[in-house]
Amino acid sequence: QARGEPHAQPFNDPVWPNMWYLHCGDKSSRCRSEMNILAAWQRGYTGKNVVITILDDGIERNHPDLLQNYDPLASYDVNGNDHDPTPRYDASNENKHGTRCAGEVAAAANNSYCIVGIAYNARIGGIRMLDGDVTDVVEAKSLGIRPDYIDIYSASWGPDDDGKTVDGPGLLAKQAFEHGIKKGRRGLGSIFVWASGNGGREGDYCSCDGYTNSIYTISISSTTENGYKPWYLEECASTLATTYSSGAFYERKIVTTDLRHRCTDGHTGTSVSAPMVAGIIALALEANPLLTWRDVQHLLVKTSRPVHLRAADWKTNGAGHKVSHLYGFGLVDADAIVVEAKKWKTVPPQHVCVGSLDRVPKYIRPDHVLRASTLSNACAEHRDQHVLYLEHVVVRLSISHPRRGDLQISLVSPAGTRSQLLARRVFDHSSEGFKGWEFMTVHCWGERAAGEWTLEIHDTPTQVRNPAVQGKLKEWSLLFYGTAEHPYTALGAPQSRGRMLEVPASEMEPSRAAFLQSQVEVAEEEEEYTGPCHPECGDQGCDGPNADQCLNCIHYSLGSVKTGRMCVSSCPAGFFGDEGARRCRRCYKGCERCVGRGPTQCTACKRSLYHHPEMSTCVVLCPAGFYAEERHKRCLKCHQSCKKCVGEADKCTACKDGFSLAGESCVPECQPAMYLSREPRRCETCPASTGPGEEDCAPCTPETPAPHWRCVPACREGFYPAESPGLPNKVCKRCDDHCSACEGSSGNCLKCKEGFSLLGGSCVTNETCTNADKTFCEMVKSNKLCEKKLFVQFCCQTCLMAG
Amino acid sequence: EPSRTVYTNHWAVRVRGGPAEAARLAAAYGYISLGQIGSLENYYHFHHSRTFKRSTLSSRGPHNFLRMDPKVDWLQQQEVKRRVKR
Repeated sequence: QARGEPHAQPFNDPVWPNMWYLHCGDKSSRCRSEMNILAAWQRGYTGKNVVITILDDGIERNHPDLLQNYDPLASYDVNGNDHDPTPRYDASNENKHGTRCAGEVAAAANNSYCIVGIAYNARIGGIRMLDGDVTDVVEAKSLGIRPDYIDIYSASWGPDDDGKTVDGPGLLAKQAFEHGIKKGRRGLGSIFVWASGNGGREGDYCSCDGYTNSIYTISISSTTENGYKPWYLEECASTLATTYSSGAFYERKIVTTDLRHRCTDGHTGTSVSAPMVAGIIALALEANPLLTWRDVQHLLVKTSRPVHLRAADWKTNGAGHKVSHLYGFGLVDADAIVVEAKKWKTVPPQHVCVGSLDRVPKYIRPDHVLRASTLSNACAEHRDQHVLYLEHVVVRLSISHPRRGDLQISLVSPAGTRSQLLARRVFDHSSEGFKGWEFMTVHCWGERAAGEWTLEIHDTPTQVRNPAVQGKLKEWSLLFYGTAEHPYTALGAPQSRGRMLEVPASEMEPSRAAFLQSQVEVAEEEEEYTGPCHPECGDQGCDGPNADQCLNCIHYSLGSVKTGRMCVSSCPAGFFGDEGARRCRRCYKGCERCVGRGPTQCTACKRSLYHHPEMSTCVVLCPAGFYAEERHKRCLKCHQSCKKCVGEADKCTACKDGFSLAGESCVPECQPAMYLSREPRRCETCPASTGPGEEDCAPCTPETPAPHWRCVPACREGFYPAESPGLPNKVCKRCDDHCSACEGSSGNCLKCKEGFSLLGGSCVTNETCTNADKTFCEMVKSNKLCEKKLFVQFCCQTCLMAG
Repeated sequence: EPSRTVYTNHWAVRVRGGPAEAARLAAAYGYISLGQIGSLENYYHFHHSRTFKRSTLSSRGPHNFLRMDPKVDWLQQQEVKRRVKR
């Protein structure tokens, strides 16, 4: 329900009466004023001193409704590389989009022209960047224009919404987003508002758009006048909030400024909604200019409401927020947001916890559900990464699949909140799958991060497929974004909670135990929780539905008094289950799995360490007599005759006493005039015919007579003497190409063949060139081109002569 | 059918030494420097007028020499991204 409608202000703008989504001007007609814009205006917030820019096809800066608030410093023409963002005019008025979006935000009020913008006193600019080839450079430039001056960037564009595209920002645009949120607004962070997508009719899903799906953008969807899903609306789990927009033909559209100094009442699509939210955020920034980019997202989560928006999937998440895949946290409320903004205290710093990467391939069988679970302690062991309260959750995954559009992916949080990360897309026939694609959900906002997370993948073939080709989940991992403290209270939630998971008194310091006891006594006066407990909770009940709200556990408790505890069915990697205490205890440093705390109780090791099965330890390098087996990261024993080996048991590099190295094997050492027979392997006396002559010193083995070997006092020209592993004597090897006499290979040439000259021990072509300037030679030298056969023609001699 | 990549005659180049060095390099290898890319320090926008404006093949030739210049850390020929207004 809308709060009491404030009296509409007597604006003289002719289309003002038609702005049904802002006020009930005519009491006899329908209106939808739940966004409470008038109430925010009546508190005095109209966007003063806030700067917004529209990233689009330009802005008609001399439009009578935009002229007053137009800000040249918030404008640029990236397509034309100048400072004038005026759109290119053509017969079809193709480039009207930016001008229409700009009017919604900051059309001047009471100027007897068109409409009233939501932030009608804000400064408005435009960045012309869609009227030409869009590249990563164009996007990065546009997202990074005057980040200390521009507060809000509103974008209503993206990759094709054709239901088959998976695309997002390139390397430079990603860096521009990151730079904006870190450095923009003098460190408070740029605010990027994004239209969630227009591909509803094509069955598109906005998680396939890397811009709306980014944690740095505020993704905005739309609802119709009567709270229905517009035909063009894309659903996904990264949508944060919603505004009214257009809908079916019998429902009203949005009025705004149009190209050639006109007004329009025909603006449609999700691009209606993003600028509206940009305007509402401008009101919030006027109320509190110190809001950070994350504060703004928290404010939207906290103040947006489902009101009468119709969706079958409204649910309450583990933190009590109502959320849907169509509308995020609901319709924005300008009055609520400015009231909250005014008294807002900056949320604690953002922590990022990168979960472990599961690289065990899993096949996705058609018409079956693949479930993959991971138990996370949300980086509780790292103070600067620990995420106790969630903001965004990202699932990064790689999937190979014969038809990407048949896939549906969901994520279930420890509190049981299910986010659909991907729905079926009938037009997506691609066999490219997903390669490290990041799906983002805001549906777990405010929940605890620690516990068991489950990824579910459904493959429902829409057409006949080759049954021999199955999809495969190649790898996946979770990224948690959030805070280590409760975002809205000075006291951390664990301290303010009613009761806490049982902790043996013997494990606490006396003063701490007394403090916690006092907390328990105070808190017990609070209202009792009577709802269902988490399945892992024991017989003593719980304070809430989560695994960290149990009073005792069925299996094990994980965590500490300091970081908070939770009940788990089994202990995660790095911990072992102490049956007696029913606790997960930490393994020795470096152990991934163990049976006790000691350094010799490891059964599996952390990445980069090798498990020594005989010692049950984790080591960086395998000791002598063992080799590193890479597949399972184990130290395995070398062959009994080897002292050292590499890669395999019988690939010896050193031998035990009484054996000598022959190739990669250790063979028994034989006395002079004896040889090693193959079967049985033992030393036999050489045949009497062998003697001390030059021809006679071939290896004394019947099976390798090696007639081509000769013993020579020195190598002939064109060869050099080199050590040869496994042979007692040196071997003559051929000099490098173009070298006729040498002391060794690469750079040790003494004399070159005809047509080549000796330079620095190498032979280079006698070719010279005339255009080898300093820059060119620096490039030749720094890339060592003269050492590469293919590049000898690159003036090497000239450059080397020049020093 | 996946759409083919279309390459432009614009480059993003990461150069050490500031805008003057970027301009010098651009001139030395036949490009025009269109300045820093937004707020990204050390990243510059180069344009090469003697390369095809759009091509399904990536360009080589002098661009390889620019890539090999000791002052250039990274270089990327720009590809056309299909973007739609919503």
